[in-house]
Amino acid sequence: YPLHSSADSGMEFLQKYLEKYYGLAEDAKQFVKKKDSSPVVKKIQEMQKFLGLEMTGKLDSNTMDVMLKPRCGVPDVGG
Amino acid sequence: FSTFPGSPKWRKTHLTYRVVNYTPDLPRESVDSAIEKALKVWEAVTPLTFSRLSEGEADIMISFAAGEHGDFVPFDGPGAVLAHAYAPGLGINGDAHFDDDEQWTEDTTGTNLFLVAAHELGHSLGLFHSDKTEALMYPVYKSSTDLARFRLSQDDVDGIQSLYGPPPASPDVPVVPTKPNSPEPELSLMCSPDLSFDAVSTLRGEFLFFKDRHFWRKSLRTPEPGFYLISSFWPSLPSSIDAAYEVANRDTVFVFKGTQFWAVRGHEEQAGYPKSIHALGFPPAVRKIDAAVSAKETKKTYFFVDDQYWRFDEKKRSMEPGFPRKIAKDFPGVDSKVDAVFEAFGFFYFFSGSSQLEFDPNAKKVTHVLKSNSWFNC
Repeated sequence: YPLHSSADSGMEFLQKYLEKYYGLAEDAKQFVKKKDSSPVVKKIQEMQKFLGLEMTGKLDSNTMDVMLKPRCGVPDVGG
Repeated sequence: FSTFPGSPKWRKTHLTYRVVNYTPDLPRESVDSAIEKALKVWEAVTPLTFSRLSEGEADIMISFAAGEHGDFVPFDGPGAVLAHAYAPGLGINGDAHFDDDEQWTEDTTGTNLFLVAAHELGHSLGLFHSDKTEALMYPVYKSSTDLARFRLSQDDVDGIQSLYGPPPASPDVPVVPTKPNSPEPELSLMCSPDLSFDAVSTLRGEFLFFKDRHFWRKSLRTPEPGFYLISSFWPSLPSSIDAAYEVANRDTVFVFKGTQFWAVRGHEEQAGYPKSIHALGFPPAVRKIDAAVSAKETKKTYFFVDDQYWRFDEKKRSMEPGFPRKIAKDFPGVDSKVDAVFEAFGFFYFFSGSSQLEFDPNAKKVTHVLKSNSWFNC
């Protein structure tokens, strides 16, 4: 099987993070294809805004750095 | 700040908590102390009070677990999620869970239990996450936090007070907004010409001026004193203390209230306290100490009670015979009740109400009369 490229695992990590903390609908299959779609970009920007990051809408290194930091398990938005 | 959807909050101000189990990373008393200190952070800015249960169902059940732990939100091993907590309410609500795959520490070499507990207990009281990076309720753990200067941010205070309001005004201190970083009220209090102190003490070259639930910490190197909650340094110490003094060669400050006294070494509260003042040799009729000071050179400690004083030999660790004696006889000019006293630069500084007397113990006379807050450069 082709090894997951780091980009894929980054996307997977991003998807789980957004699902867990930002209420992204769990839509496993479509996420990677949709990553540039406006709903996902908007979710990424929502997270970046909450965490005090530049709202690039992309999984840039600053964003990844903060996402990798230890944190509280309670969501940032939603219920 | 934000609150959970629907802003659930406790409908009572006195809450119970229970540490259900302990992490193997720390001694039990360290866990208890961290939790107690974390609760005091919120207690200080709200009408809420907390008492600990050792069994049964408490409002806030605190537990350590790894992986799946019965709430369908499993922990994820070391790092990433450190802990989680539930909004106020019955059953699992209000509870706080800590991931025992983390390395819990009292400092910041691992994951500091006090910091995470203060955050999680914010959830247990009804706060959701804040997007202010300086806020305690910001979701990402900040290992760089200076524990000695930890304080709630304004956002945290505004958030919790949006649910429960401010603490009841304490009778002695003029009502001061509990905004931790608004210096004006502290300044007005600190520079009030009527300011008096409950107790004063030295501590490792600095000066501590105690008043109700707070103390000013003054170093000779800085013009401005810091203003802190007693409980933010020493969670077990009471407020409105009666007396405090440092025994320098033991690097220990002793704090008195009523018939009890405590010992602290820096931040560390010493085990085995509080003890009874009568263990020092006071007669049963003595129910409180007004002020105390330990002379560095002679290693004698002076306890002032009403118009009399006792002298304690720190080397022999016993009260000296021939006491009590009249204060005015041996300290001419020190005629009124002593609120507080400390030794500095070879002088005794006696505080009585808003006045301060500088007393030269060699010349046995008052050399200066000052305002009590003359040390604050008002």
